Amino acid sequence: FPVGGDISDTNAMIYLSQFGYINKSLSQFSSGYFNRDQLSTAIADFQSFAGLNITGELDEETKATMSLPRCGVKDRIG
Amino acid sequence: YGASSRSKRYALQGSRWRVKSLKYRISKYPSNLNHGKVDRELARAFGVWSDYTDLTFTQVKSGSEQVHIDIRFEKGEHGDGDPFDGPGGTLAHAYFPVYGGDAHFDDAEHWTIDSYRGTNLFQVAAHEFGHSLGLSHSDVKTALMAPFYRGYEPSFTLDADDILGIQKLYGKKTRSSGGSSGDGSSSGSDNTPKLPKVPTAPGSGGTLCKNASVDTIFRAEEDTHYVFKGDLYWKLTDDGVAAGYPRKISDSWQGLPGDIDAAFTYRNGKTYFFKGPHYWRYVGKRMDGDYPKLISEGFTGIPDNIDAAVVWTGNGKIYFYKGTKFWKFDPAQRPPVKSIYPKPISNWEGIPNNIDTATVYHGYTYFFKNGQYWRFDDRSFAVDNANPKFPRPTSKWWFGC
Repeated sequence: FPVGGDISDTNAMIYLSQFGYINKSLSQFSSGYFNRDQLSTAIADFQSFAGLNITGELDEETKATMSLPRCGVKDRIG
Repeated sequence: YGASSRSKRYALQGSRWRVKSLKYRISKYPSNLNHGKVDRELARAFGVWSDYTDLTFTQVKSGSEQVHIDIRFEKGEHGDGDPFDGPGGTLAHAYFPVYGGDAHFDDAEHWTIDSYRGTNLFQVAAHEFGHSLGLSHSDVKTALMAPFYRGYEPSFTLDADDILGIQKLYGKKTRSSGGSSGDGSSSGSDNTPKLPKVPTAPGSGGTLCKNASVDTIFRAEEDTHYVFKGDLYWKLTDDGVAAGYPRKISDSWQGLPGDIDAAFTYRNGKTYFFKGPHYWRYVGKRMDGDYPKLISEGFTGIPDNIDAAVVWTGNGKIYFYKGTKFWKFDPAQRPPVKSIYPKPISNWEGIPNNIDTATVYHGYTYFFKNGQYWRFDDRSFAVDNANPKFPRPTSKWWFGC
């Protein structure tokens, strides 16, 4: 994951999918298509879970949290 | 979007083990740590959960026996379709009981023990074993089961949220002792050093066995403890009283006198010794500059002739004890000792006045007096009410008499 580098929308989608906030397989992101509302909702869910300000936007605090070392298990299961 | 209306708390995946005596195997060790130390740290990580439940964990070292949890340190793709990503990022992952319970750790991480450097093996392992037992990620930021690594916490304790979660799955602890035998180390509720009864060479542990009162016990490097008494010292390791002791203090710590009042090793890796109005500073056994110096100059606010000093596991600050009083010394503060000190030792519920020494061991702080010792429960701020009760004889539990 781009540890320390800037996190793009696509990176964020991959991260949110990997940890259970979006039900999409990673391969679907390679086509570059994704729906902005879906991303915003997933970001808001992540912000709520991580105790951040819930904005639905990929703000600096959210990027910083996505860069933290962490456990590979999904945050949302089923 | 607004704040989530659901209060934050632990999460259960939905499966758990039907039995409470679980076996585990470390089938692949990390490439950068001593196997014995890994055994101990992972046993301690399992102990986090057996402290609050009747779960027991036994390490199986023989190759063929069936285990519940298999543990491996791997790099990149390692056969489960969930490749690791090198340093940082994902540190480890584990499988819930319904999926087998195994725990995998990214061997590209710099795993460390009792250090602010790298990634703390104990904390990450305890978290992954929470998954192996059926806990999912918690959205309580201070919980062990929160998904993000928060760095090394020298005074780690399980969060109330984690305790609620694991007791939801396996019930509260009813049995006093947790560990089980098996052919490997076991994790139970009592982290007191389990010193095997080793035959002491004449004069080695014998002196300590006859009279277990000491001048000081202090932790030097990682898990090595020294006992000072008069002009002599002994080395304690996890395996008992080390052979070839006692030795003369001045033979090993050049320039250091006997009859030391107190000693502790701070997180800067330096060891401080106190006697009368003076203190000395060493790195390992090498004097670290021009000593002795006056306590009144180096530790302003702390009196001469102290009884004990320890870096308390509760908050990582330095505490000094003398007679019926104690002082908190925070080098980052000005002044380092607040005007509200000294305070009565009776605040430390169950700890007597006029103690001999205090030390830390495996995340607990221990107090010693007249051949007996107490383990302190930082969370309840009182002597631990484990069974058998404290105080316990130092000679038996620490010196292997």
